[in-house]
Amino acid sequence: RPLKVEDALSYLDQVKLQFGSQPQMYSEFLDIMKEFKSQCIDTPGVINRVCQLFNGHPDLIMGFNTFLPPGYKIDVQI
Amino acid sequence: MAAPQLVMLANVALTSEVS
Repeated sequence: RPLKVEDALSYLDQVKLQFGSQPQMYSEFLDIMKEFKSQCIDTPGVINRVCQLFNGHPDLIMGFNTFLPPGYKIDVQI
Repeated sequence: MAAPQLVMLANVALTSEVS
């Protein structure tokens, strides 16, 4: 099913919650989103950055995967 | 753009930050 704004909000809450004690992590995530919107980075570029940022947080990576277009997926190591 | 749901996530992230 197509994801809705509520799904995005709930995912963003999850990210904020996870990094409650490290607000700079969420800021960095926002920077990645800004660069994507301004087309400084493309989809593979976003994947690369998010993969590094959320390294060690498989639940956040799996959540992020749901927003990726078909054919893209970040592998999660558990 | 080829990644509409990712664009949606970016839009929501950036607009919710402004408000």
